[in-house]
Amino acid sequence: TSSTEGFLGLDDEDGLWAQLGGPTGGKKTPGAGEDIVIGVIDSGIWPEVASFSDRSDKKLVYQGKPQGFRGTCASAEKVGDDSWDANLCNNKLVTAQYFNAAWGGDEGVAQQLPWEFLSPRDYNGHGTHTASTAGGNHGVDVTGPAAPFGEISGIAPRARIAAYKALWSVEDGSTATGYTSDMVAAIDKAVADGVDVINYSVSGSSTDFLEPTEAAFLNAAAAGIFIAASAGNSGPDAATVAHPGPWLTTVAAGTHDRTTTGAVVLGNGARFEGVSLSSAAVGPAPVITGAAARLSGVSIGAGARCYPASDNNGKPALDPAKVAGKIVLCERGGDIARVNSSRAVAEAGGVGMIFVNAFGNSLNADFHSVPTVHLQDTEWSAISAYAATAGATATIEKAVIANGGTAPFTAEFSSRGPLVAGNGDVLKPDVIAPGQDILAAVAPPGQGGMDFNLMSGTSMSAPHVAGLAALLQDLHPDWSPMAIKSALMTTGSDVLDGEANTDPNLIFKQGAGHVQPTSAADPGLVYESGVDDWTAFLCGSTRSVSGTACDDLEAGGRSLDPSDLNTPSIGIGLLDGTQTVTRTVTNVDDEAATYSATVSGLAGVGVTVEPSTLTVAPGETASYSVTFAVGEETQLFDYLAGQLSWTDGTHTVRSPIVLRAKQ
Amino acid sequence: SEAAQPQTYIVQMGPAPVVAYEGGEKGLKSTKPRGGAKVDPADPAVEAYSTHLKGQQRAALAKVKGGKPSYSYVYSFNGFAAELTPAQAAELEAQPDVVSVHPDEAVETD
Repeated sequence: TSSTEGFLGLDDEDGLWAQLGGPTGGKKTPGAGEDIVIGVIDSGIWPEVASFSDRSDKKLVYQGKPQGFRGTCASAEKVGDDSWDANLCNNKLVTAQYFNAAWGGDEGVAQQLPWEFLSPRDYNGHGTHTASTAGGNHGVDVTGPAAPFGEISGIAPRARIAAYKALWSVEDGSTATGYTSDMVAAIDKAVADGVDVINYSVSGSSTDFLEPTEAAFLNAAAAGIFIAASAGNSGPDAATVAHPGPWLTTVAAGTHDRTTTGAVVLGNGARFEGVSLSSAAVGPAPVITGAAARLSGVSIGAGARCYPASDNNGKPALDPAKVAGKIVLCERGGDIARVNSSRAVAEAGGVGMIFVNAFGNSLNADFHSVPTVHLQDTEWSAISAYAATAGATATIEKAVIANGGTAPFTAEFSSRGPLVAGNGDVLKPDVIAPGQDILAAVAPPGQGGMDFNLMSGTSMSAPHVAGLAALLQDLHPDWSPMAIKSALMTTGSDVLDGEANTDPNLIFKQGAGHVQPTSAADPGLVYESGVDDWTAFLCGSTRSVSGTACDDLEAGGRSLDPSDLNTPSIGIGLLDGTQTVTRTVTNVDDEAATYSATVSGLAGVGVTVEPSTLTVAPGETASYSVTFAVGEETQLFDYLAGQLSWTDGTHTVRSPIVLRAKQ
Repeated sequence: SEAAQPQTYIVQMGPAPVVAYEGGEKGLKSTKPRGGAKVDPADPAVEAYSTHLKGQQRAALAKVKGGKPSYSYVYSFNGFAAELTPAQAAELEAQPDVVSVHPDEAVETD
């Protein structure tokens, strides 16, 4: 990406990149994420992007495949009717494969999605974006409309990419879809190939810990593979977070500090500020609403939303005779791609677009076909009232791109807890990372011919965490996926949404907090868990586990209470009177340390940490318990929240707590 | 009659998939110094266990005279995907070696 590495401190003097030999390494020295293989299960890959080249100035800068990696490239791809292109892979893009049996194989895809490539090649652009974010090369020059942003780099720039295409694109590139059976096949193959990290920027269950992809990820995690998954884009509604499995790291999306500010000034002097990438100002020009500019026979709704023909049964909504030379006020419409409205304005001869949300959606910096400013829904009534007056004009200002804005905030679209699965005994999302207006490489066919584009979603935040996991695995080869997850969680910081970190609403947005990679490299203590722990958790939270396995675990003295799973967060779905949860920490520092506990929040709940100090030698573990007691002042049935922190003067190991109380 | 139409189901079988398998004379050891799968599909012990799992999958499907399977999963998930009628899916779910039967569901980019 163009700026989130800086926002995360990766390029700081003492940042993770410097600790790992720099973003590119030297001639004979490894660099950040060296030889870690990131498996990206997505819509494929555009291999010609410099982010995936194994050369620099035509010289080979990646040698062979990492030790133990076994993935191969799908046979050369077919182009046209009878010719075959060269192999897609190289020493950076070490694997590219595709899975489409659920579509009926190549024949089914060819019939249903005739524009799609019958190969791992990405049509949509989403897979290229997530792969280049997680592990694209450092210092790739951006071209096309995004050129003013300069260079991009992946989070783990020396990692290798293994692309598994299992999502297939709609023609306009607005989304890509797939089926669980193909996704499980891709996961199974990535595990067999020996990837180190998996990124999964794909929707998933919010209710079922043992849905097939979740179950496949459980075993992948057991095999030592870190999994980053998108929390979902169903915010700001509560209880929408997906990917419930505690063995994977579920990532919410936040903003970062790059601002792309734009504004429109109306002829009456009113100025409205929003988000824009307009490279030049336009206006003053006559302004007209899309509804007023619609063609005869087009509905008011389609006109107001400035639908192009592709979104309006083959008929464009706007009348060129009414639109030519004007700035058009368009409402953001439903599920259509945001850039489609500006395309419709351009096709009708318009010179600019004022794009206003219909609801409280996020504001997004997109590359539009005409100079555009994107505004909040609250601006609609004033602008539309003015646009309806005779002689109305507007000027869209040139956008200002800058770093150093106030951030992070939770992205409006980011899905939130509480998690439906597990009845509140598990906190999800786990962490939050940059996911709004992320610039990365894309595939031109589904992205209007561009090689680089901005995208927003938890699809964009998950690969940030996948890249960070690759860096942490490079730095600490002996850490398990759960140790990496723990380090990212316990060192998180708070988003700036305005609520206290003892407010459950904040915790349900950010989980343990915003990732802080430099701190995560040295977390002090980590919370580990493994297959037996997850099985016990499943025994306690679902009946889908063999009774014998559960009996054996219980006979061995293992708690089956889901709240006792050794996670870096604490969730109690229903606190009835008193409940004690236990946790075990492992010292991953090279010195012994004595930690003291503090608890904040949880008003009205009695909280006792026992013991309240822990002395832990390097590599050793220590256990503690936390007892929660409902008091007379406890607010019942609503979620309560707090934070448990262990500090040794150097490290702070923080865990969020959420619970509901019943008396 | 629509409800009886075949569709793709994902069938999860009981025995552990390859990465979680620790039995066998040789056992399965990590081939990687860090992270990554603990299995090498070319390892004879892994190959033997994979073959065993696939045999069990075929046998389960044969019992319900189901359609052609589209995938056999063995490494991180023991099971298969196949086109089945709802009745065949229910029959499979009743088999002791079958953990769960899930209809194939659509997913999308986030």
